[in-house]
Amino acid sequence: MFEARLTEGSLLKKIIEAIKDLVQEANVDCSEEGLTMQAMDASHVSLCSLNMRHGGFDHYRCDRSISLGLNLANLGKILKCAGNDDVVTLKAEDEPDTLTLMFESPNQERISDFELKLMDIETEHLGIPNEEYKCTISMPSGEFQRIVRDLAVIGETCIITCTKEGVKFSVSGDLGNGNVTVRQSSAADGDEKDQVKIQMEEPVTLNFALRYLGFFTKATPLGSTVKLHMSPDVPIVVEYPIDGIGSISYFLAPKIDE
Amino acid sequence: GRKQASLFSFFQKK
Repeated sequence: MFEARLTEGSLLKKIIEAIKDLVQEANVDCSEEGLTMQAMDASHVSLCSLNMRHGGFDHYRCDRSISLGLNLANLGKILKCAGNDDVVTLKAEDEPDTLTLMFESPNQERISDFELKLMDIETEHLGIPNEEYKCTISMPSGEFQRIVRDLAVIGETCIITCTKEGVKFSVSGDLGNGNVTVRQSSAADGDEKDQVKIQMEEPVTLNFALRYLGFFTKATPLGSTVKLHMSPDVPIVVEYPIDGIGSISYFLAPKIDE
Repeated sequence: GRKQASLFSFFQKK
């Protein structure tokens, strides 16, 4: 028996919105520890990794580890039937054919339940080493979203350069070119969540497809902060912490010299 | 020119 209850059901809506344009089908693994998902996009250029700890749920029970093969677009359709303030409960048997979703309005006046058919999905799991990255940038997620959106109008590839002073995002295209630099905040600058913080061992410059970075920014509603982890010649990690429950991280392979 | 690398160039299949 698997049962997981989230008072803030809208969180689940936001998570599926943040994944479904990149990944169509995925296995969500449920264990005593919580929910995890690892899935690549169809072209194997990027990977999305979701982690929701059991302690972040209001109620969590998982007697036996199970894998839920989900069509994320279809799950998104069902979650659209939930109100934004609804409490959402997920339920499945030990050898499930379906996932039951129950939505309860805050005053308990409306209770609905839906069953989503599960699928057998063959996935390739990648072993991702626990790496110490040379640069970690923490910045407001809305700022990152704006930069990616703005630069995507000009070109396809973004050069991200991280130095102690700041992070430079550069693009060039047929119409011209552009750069946006965000500088490290000084300690006196306002709110923690509005700050840009850079931890750097050595400067890093990498090239990335803006199209994918754009997919990742669908996670912006999940939190005020995004973290970018970079080292030379390896995929970037774009990590969105989800307050009190876990995180969603995207890995994107760089564009490299031919 | 630059080409898009695949994740398989960096991570092993489990």
